[in-house]
Amino acid sequence: RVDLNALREAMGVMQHHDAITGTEKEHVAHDYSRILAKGMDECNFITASALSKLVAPEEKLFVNDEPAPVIPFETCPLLNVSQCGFTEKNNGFVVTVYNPLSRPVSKHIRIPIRGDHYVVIDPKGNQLDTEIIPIPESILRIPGRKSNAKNELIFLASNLPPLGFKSYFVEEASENDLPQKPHKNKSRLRE
Amino acid sequence: AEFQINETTGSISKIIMNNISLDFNQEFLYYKGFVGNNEVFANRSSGAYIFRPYGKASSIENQNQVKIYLGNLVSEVHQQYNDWISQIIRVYSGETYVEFDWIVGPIPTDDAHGKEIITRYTTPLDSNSLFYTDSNGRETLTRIRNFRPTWNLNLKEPVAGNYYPVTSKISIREKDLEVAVLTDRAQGGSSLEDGQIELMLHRKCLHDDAFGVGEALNETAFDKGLVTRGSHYVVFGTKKNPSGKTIAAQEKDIIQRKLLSSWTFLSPTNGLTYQQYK
Repeated sequence: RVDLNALREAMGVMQHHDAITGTEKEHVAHDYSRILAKGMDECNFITASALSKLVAPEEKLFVNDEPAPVIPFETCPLLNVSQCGFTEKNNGFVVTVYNPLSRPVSKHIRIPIRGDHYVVIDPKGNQLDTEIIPIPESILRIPGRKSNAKNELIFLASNLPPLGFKSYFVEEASENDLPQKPHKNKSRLRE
Repeated sequence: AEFQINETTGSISKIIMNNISLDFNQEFLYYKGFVGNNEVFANRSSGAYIFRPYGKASSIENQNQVKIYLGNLVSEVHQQYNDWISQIIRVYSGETYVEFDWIVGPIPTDDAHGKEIITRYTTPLDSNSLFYTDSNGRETLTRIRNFRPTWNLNLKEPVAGNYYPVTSKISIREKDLEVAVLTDRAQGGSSLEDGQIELMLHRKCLHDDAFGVGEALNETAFDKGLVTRGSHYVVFGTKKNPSGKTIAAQEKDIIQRKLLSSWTFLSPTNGLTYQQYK
């Protein structure tokens, strides 16, 4: 799979040269970052096509000898500075969480967002408890961060199947649109 | 897990986990890097290849500003120590660990030595000079402070000589109780006093150490010093925890979930409702 070759080569270079330890010159470190980012970028297609097969297994791989459409899965490589262009541009989106372990796990998902109110629906149609917490000022001012996200949306992706996935439907809502829920389930934030 | 914050200092003062309440302190400190002409080993500067601190670690002068967010899913304390160190202490509902999400940088260059920033966790454990690291990613190795197993040690570098690689875990023990710090990346770490664990977070050295790279470890991005962000997961317990899992099993579970974390993908809804999309 040629889509993997760029990352294969990057990993080969990194491991051979003990990259990312500070013992290379700085412009070389930047070059390593460039090579690695390019390699990961070229892997996006293969992860999206592999995940498409899992998400929609009933779809044939080829329709009339034409490749079946690949679901456009995006990743957010800048989550380490709480930045994600996709979630900032879109009022609604689907979060698909893939579990690479061979046992069920749960994970708290954190997504940078611009708005203040969101509804998250799990695969069974249940509305999930969510919390929205401001991103600290120290992260907002990290040099190079270009983001309008001021908050992070948090929800629990529970019981993800082994080597499997769950998808969550996320939609921005006004405060009035949020259904009233029992007190015990209502998120109560206090600053 | 639960934790308490000292209202005066804004720092963590106690953690409750696995039915055990433990006095707990965490602070940020920095070592000054040694500066020399590199002509003999004694004059070797601290740099990219070697860690040679000049004296003991100094506390970060700070005015710790704290914001607290309490919720059903997660509770967070946002700490701002100064312009270049901040942290989020976080507990998720149902999880038996406390996360320390630290942000360090750009490190100021206000003296010739440079700064090597560490975080230090202090507990009352009598760890008897022993600590444990998972150096090399294979097995957990016992480390004894100021000691080597195959020769009589006369340590000239009491700090750096006790630093070891930490791939994903460093821990201390007293009898049945183990306190571990799980890392999200390989770091250097040590236990310089009983009950303490410290880990190197970020370094800015203003002089080359003459081991080959030919430039100081003084990296920039966007014309500013690098900012680094990462997480430590603190967990403690015994062989008989209320969950039925031993502390070792809990640690292994957390490490797997963090280092082989689930992947998150995003897709557009194209304006569809949930029912239409489904």
